[in-house]
Amino acid sequence: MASTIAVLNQKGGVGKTTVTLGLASAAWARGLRTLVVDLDAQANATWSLGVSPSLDTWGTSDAMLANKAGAAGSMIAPSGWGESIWLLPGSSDLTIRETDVKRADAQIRLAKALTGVTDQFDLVLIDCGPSLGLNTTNGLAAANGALLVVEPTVFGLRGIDPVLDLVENVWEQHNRGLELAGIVLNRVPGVSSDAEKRAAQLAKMVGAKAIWKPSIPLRVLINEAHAERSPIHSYGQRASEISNAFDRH
Amino acid sequence: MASTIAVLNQKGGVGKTTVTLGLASAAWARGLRTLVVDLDAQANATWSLGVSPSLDTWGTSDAMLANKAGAAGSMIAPSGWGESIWLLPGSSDLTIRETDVKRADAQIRLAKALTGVTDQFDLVLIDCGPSLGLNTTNGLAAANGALLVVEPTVFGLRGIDPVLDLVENVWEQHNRGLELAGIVLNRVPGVSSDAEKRAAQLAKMVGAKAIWKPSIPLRVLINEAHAERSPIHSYGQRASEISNAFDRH
Ligand SMILES: Nc1ncnc2c1ncn2[C@@H]1O[C@H](COP(=O)(O)OP(=O)(O)OP(=O)(O)O)[C@@H](O)[C@H]1O
Ligand SMILES: Nc1ncnc2c1ncn2[C@@H]1O[C@H](COP(=O)(O)OP(=O)(O)OP(=O)(O)O)[C@@H](O)[C@H]1O
Ligand SMILES: [Mg+2]
Ligand SMILES: [Mg+2]
Repeated sequence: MASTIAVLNQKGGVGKTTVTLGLASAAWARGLRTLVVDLDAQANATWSLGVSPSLDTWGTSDAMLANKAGAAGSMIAPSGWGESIWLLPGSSDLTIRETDVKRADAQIRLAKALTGVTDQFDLVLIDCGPSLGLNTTNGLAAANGALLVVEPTVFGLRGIDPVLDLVENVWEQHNRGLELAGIVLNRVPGVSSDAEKRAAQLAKMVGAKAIWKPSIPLRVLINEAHAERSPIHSYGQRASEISNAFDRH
Repeated sequence: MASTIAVLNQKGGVGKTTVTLGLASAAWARGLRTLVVDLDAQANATWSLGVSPSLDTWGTSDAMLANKAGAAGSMIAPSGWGESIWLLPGSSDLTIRETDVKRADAQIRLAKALTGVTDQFDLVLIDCGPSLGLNTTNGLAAANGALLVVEPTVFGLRGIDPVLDLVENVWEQHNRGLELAGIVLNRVPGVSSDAEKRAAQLAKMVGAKAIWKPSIPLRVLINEAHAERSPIHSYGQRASEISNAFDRH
């Protein structure tokens, strides 16, 4: 099975999509065959990968509705980033998927849909929405690594325990292959004593070893790359600090 | 009925809680009796208002489960900001409330629970989570104004239409008293041509009249006030720019 990483956090706006796209960009630069699964109803990753989110084309919501092993195989699409980067698109009906808790195999439908599909890739990245509901549970059940993106703020740190609890629950009930891939600090401001204090607090909470080094700095170029729907690694020297941060992972 | 404002956006981390707390702080400074309803499973507003989120105390989730007119009356609690600011606390089980779509009166349970309760207040603020699911629908059905918080970024602008669509749907199906209270730009960086471009784009999308002036600048003090669980207006002169921005609304 390919390395399948679920990128998550209940806290909104911390950079889940940014980290997913950054890791996909690092894989793009190395020519690794990568699948991005957009599990967020906002479908920001889908759009930044050059694909227009739509209820009329196959996507993650359909793959989960199918409840069939390998169903995602016929639903993945090439991205706008070239042939090595593929996508299972997000769409607004993923909001409705959050309520399918009473359906058969509700928690493992994404894992089922990706069965056999992930083997064709070197890396699979699942971009979760800002929630700890059924969709994120599906993302964790389908992954072998959980990557928690954290912004060094007071709300950011308060949100960590509930996420780690969910990772633990999914490991127990649905997926013994799941491990914590790590915790990555994002949107780290250049100079801020508060952010440094929070980063130190985080290391105490989870142990310094679990925290990915280097963290991802706050850089305007990241917003630019999203807007231009391009891999950050395509910005060459200008983006070297950010690209290096993603390369190291 | 008091002015009841639902503060919302599907996009995470744009400042829904920040704006809710900022408006509550402006009301606090004027001695207005204010109720904050925390409709987010993260319960950031609850914590910043000096109350520890807990599954063992009454909160918004219980008020919705009760499905009884005025049920929130016995569940509201004084906040840590003094007697003029009250709270209906958030808690982690609000994630489960998102799946109650098949229960009777699913979309108007919060409105029912607040019936008669909002009359005791000058202002009611509902802090919604980063979702357009059942909880946010309840928030809109219980409000007479919808306030959309937007960050001037490409993802920020892409997320506006789905939110306005939901406001429209809730007006049609559940609450003819609902209006768009406005759109407030938050986390506006000091100098950024991209943010200025996005702000201009926003004005074209929704009309300049709908956008609250002034917007809320990006200021470290905001994070500090959250961490110290204090109203921004209690920081006096240091916070005057931010306080003024909230006072004007
Ligand atoms: N390191 C960074 N430097 C600069 N901007 C960043 C950085 N990380 C994220 N951003 C910006 O912050 C905003 C939020 O990031 P992003 O959308 O990736 O977060 P998210 O966790 O996926 O949000 P959501 O919870 O809505 O899914 C975006 O506008 C993004 O461009
Ligand atoms: N104007 C601002 N200046 C500085 N920091 C801000 C500002 N607005 C918000 N923040 C910070 O940005 C982060 C996100 O803001 P906040 O939590 O209020 O957003 P939200 O939309 O409520 O998030 P969620 O989608 O998770 O509910 C917080 O750490 C907050 O302190
Ligand atoms: Mg995202
Ligand atoms: Mg919030």
